[in-house]
Amino acid sequence: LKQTKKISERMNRVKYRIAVMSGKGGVGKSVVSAMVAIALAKQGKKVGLLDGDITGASIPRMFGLTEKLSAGENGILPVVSRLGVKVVSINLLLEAESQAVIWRGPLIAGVIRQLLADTDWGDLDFLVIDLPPGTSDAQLAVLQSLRLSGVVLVASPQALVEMVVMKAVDMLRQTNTRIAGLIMNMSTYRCPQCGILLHPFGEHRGSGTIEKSFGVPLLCEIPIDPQISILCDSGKIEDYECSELFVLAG
Amino acid sequence: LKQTKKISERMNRVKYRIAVMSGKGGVGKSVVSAMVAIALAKQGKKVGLLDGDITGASIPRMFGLTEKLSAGENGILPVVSRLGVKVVSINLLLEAESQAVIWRGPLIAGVIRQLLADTDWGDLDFLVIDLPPGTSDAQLAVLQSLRLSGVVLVASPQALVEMVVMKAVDMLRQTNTRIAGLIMNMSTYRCPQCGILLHPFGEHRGSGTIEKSFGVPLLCEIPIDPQISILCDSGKIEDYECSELFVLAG
Ligand SMILES: Nc1ncnc2c1ncn2[C@@H]1O[C@H](COP(=O)(O)OP(=O)(O)O)[C@@H](O)[C@H]1O
Ligand SMILES: Nc1ncnc2c1ncn2[C@@H]1O[C@H](COP(=O)(O)OP(=O)(O)O)[C@@H](O)[C@H]1O
Ligand SMILES: [Zn+2]
Repeated sequence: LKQTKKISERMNRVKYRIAVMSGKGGVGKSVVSAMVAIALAKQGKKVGLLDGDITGASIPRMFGLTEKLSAGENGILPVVSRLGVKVVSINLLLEAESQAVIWRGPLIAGVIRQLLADTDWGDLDFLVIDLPPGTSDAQLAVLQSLRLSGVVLVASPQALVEMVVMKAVDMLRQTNTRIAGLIMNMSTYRCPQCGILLHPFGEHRGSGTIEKSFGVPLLCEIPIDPQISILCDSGKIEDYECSELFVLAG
Repeated sequence: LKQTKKISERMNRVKYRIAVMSGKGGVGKSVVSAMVAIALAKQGKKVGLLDGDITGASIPRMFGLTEKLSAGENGILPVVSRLGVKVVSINLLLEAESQAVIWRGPLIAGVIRQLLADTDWGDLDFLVIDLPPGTSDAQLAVLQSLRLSGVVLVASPQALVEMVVMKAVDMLRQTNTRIAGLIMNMSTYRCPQCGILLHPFGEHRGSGTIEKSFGVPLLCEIPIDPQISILCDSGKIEDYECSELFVLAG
């Protein structure tokens, strides 16, 4: 297929291809994808960020991007963020960000393959791909179109979430995809008034340590921080100081 | 199509068909679906609960259901919970709950239609359908297979979440589906130590009141309560005392 050849030509110019996945929605995949991309850009790396959530895209909003994607000589031109992250998302093609994208699976997979084949990322050190919840068309399109360097899993502390994240782990195992590790998000919250460390979603109740229950290394933990959702809501995720969390990204 | 006729025969025995939707993952759709079904069962109503999340099913875990679905004379027999909620979920067909279900859109839609056509719910006062995140195959299968009495939306307070929930609202408007109202979940959390009311995800920053930004009535607000995730994780959601929240369900 001509498209497959185009995808591999584009991906040949990308040193590392990292997907961020969880299976479960709302655990912070988009936040983690954005933070990883930002941390890498701050280290001077050339970074691309593909929003793989076609019906629920949220990356452009987090970065405050309002320009639309345009066509250049060599293909679709990503929108570049303040810190230099090249972003591609379906929301950058819509007239209004809250417009519904009512597409069935085959179309979703087709659009993801098209964005991979037709985007002119140029030379990149890292391409970060934010995957939507589930183990269906979008995930299969990415896993089958390119060879990932690794996947970063995201979970929150509930055992129910662990059960669904393990479905994603099962899919990655079945497709022989390397798992770099897991980020545990939103397991603690420090009361701004009395300073006590709280566990709004309960303490991680998985069996033993996180490594043991998920079978992958724990990369880092991100606490609940109202600053994160406030900055995401106002399009200023690039202002969040989280570099110590993402030294690992290098 | 024979299946369409079978679905309408089954649905003719159901007084009210309610879907719980948000577009965004992790906002509490499954928790709300379970709570609505439980509140109705406690009022003596005959209630069915269909887990429409095929690749990330979590309803059986919340209810602690481990029996599998079986075939009766009149079709698939739901698994009945302690309080009498009839539950159907793909996880009740799997050997292990954390097994991946790696299916593309057309198969997902097909399975949902099959569960609607072949399940022997009997006579019901309410059928509650928990929809997965997104505006794709699963949502289209439900919206196009049966006439919903209404949809209950679920959101959490972030503006980013509001933007994605509005995509679901757009889909419901385009398909002329009645929206009963919205449940705002996880906007507050009371510190168990000092008692202050906290907003871990920021205060609702939508324009004006919730009704104004979403354009639908606010049915109720559910605070972050560690009891909810602890009971979900241990399969005891039926033990959660939330009846005052769900008087509205009647
Ligand atoms: N550690 C955190 N602290 C506070 N808010 C968070 C945190 N992680 C995520 N959020 C907020 O939760 C919501 C869901 O995060 P998102 O990255 O969209 O999840 P996903 O991509 O897994 O659906 C967003 O509004 C985001 O701002
Ligand atoms: N109000 C709440 N307080 C505490 N935990 C909650 C609350 N609502 C949801 N949860 C927890 O958050 C997780 C996500 O909820 P879930 O209903 O699965 O969301 P969705 O169906 O929208 O993906 C679950 O582990 C659940 O126990
Ligand atoms: Zn306190």
